[in-house]
Amino acid sequence: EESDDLKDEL
Amino acid sequence: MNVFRLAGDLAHVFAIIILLLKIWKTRSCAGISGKSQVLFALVYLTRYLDLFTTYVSLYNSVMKVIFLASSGATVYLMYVKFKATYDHNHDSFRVEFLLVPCVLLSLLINHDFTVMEVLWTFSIYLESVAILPQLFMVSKTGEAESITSHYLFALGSYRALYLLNWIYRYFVESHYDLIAIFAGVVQTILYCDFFYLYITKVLKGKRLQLPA
Repeated sequence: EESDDLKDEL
Repeated sequence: MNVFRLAGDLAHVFAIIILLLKIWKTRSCAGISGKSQVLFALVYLTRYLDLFTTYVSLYNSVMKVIFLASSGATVYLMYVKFKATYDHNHDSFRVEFLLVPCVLLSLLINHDFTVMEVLWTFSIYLESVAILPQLFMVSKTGEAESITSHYLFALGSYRALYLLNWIYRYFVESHYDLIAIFAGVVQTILYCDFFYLYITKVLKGKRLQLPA
């Protein structure tokens, strides 16, 4: 999916 | 978390530590662009606001705190403690040429028109070009100390490793984020010229000196 609400990257 | 992502994050932390140690040990920030450092601090401030709203993992939170604290410390060392050594005559890049387009672009192209999302998008766009004042400074003085070159190499490697991480995530997790990918590609391209000089000169023990 594009653009998770959860941004797990820094 | 995959190996590219971890290596990217470590390269990023390594870059920041190299820079802080260089400034601290030499008691000087000569050759370092304060403008780039302020832009990076702004990048972390606008991106990691979610530290207070969203919990992802301990790793995620600790890294965010490290980036915020270390960029704050770098700006403090440059503009307060070792201000006298800051070479602002050569740090003459006009940052409004970066800030204004990044603000406009983040308002126009984002995933969601909310304050947090627009600020995140702004930070992604700004990060991709935040190194330009530093590269401009190197091109103006025509050289960079080897420790500054190591810093730039580690900092540039970080986003290049993230590109590999995104390729991996696309195939393995079907995850992708076009804004991050686009900005990451731009960011990595900006370093290519420097990577070439680093590999052909610095790694062979020569100073990084640009052809006159």
